[in-house]
Amino acid sequence: APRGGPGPTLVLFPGDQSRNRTDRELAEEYLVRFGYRLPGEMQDGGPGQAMGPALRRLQKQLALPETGELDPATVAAIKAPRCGVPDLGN
Amino acid sequence: FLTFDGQLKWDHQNITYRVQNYSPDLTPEVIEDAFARAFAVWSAVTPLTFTRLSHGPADIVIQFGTKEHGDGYPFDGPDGLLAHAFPPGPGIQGDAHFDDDEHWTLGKGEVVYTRFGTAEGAACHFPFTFSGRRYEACTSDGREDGLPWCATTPDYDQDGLFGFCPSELVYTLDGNAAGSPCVFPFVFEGRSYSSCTTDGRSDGYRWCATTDSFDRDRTYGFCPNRASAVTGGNSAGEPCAFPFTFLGRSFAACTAEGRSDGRLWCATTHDYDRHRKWGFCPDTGYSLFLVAAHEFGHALGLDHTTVREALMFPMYSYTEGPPLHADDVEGIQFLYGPRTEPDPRPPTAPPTGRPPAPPTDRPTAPPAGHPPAPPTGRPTAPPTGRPAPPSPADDVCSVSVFDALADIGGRLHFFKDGRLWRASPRGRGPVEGPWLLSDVWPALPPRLDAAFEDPLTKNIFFFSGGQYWVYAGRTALGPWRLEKLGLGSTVQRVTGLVQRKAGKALLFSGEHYWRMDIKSQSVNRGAPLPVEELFSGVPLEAHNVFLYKGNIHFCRDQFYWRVTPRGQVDRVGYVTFDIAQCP
Repeated sequence: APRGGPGPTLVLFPGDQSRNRTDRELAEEYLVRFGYRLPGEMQDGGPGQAMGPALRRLQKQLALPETGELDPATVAAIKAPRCGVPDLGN
Repeated sequence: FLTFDGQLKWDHQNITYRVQNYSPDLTPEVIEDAFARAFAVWSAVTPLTFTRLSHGPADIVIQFGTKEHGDGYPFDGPDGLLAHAFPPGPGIQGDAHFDDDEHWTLGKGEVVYTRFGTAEGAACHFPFTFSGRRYEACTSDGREDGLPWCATTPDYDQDGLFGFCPSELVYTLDGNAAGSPCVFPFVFEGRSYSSCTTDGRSDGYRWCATTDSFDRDRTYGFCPNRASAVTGGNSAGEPCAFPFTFLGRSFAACTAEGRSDGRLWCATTHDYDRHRKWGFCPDTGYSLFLVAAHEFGHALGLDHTTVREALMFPMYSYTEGPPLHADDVEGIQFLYGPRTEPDPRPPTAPPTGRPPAPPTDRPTAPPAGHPPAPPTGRPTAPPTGRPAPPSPADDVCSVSVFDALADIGGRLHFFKDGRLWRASPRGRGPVEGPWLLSDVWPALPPRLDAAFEDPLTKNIFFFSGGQYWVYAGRTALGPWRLEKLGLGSTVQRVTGLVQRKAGKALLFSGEHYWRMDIKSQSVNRGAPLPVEELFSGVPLEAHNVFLYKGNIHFCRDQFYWRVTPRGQVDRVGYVTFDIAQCP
């Protein structure tokens, strides 16, 4: 296998808004923003199992397989461009 | 489809809208056109009309903005959230906001519309040649004033057609200077500026003075984004500056160097290492038309749907076809009902493809008036009678709702109040007719509910009220009562027959259907089945069902829902405009 030299140089561009956030962080923000979960629910039970029901609601709404998991299709969906109107609630 | 809680909707049909400001990505004319077309998507299937106001209160106020733009629901920079809108109501309700950190296009990349010049506003044609050289972008070559221009045909040297590209040197947007170009340098708060600036603003929009002193004259406008302007970064709206230096290397095109996400970027000065000014390179962008049509759906009272192919699905996807899905149509008609009037007809000749047919041109007597012989030579399939005397009702395009449609002899037949028309052999030319039904099939009553030709025997079934007839050649059999088919006495009428396989058909009546053996003229025993179980997305109140060109069509009012052999609704449209090809 190639031993590889120095990797590509990465630069911190001024004003770059594309912060590096984990998929889980993105999902938690998405679930609240679009009405699948109340902000208070974020603390309930920690960031793990409590996401399942909300993810299922999201997956049903977005016509995705209802796995309740943060699977690749769901991650792709939450990163896709979309309308800002919440999907659930007012 | 879903509506908002409380089924919020407008209490009037003449909706007004006002465009409060414009994106620098597109010319105001293109933006206005995109919005007008987006409203037309909804007015085509509802009784709603949309009128643009230039000032004053309007039902729907349209605004471009970035980040927090005054309503407490901030946008998020490029990509992610594209736009949002509020359900119907007073004040901010009904308004639609578009994120101006997006790259707004018509969905297929940058289209550069010109101003002035000789091209009357046509779009740039890239590449074009000028003085034997090839150009891929706007240029100021050949000019002493530095104004960017482009040719609108492939060869400027030959055609001489050109226009000016978007530039602050050509015009400004909004502001208070009526679109006057920037004046450089200008003075703002005692400082001299030689280019557009975002100083003095918190929203990031680039502006300039239109005299040499803003401090003195206070006239200003917003700078349009130049063609190939970058998005995001810290120089949004500025063009790439090729070649530029980055980490000591020279770049003549957009690059993903220095990034881990693979997104292409460029510097907006010739030396990134020194000035650190950059932005993302323009891509296909988002279709303002499609996003606007979606947001206007919200502004009219529709919430997000779970039907992925529908316009009201929350995620953006680009399509070139008609944006409305049957789910969208059903949703908006649930709130406002169907369109009740045909589209206004222009006073001029219809578009090419369908020759004008003034009443005097109509065939009125044989021999010219005789319809052409049927394609199969069979005496009974197509009409053989004399055309009816002309009257306003003769025009197939004046019919809003047909009694029945059916494919007979390979040609679609349109039935209405004792008259019939038939489509041209391949469905591409003008519809022929009318003929009097009594001349062609004398045994039939003037008002039919459905017709069906058995492809195997060529026998033609006609249904009207509680009776049906069968024409075998010139011989009429019947009428018989519907009970003869095995239908219960509660079945008042048959709305259509559709062949499934040889000798078998589906017989429709309202919300139910039966499987039918054509030869024995009998339906299966047992309870009828609900139409919605086999055909989701079609109207339950369809008054006519027929098979045409391999697709099943469900008609309700003047609309049809087309169902593919795979059982999917792939089109909703007007019978007259789409099927009868009326102008």
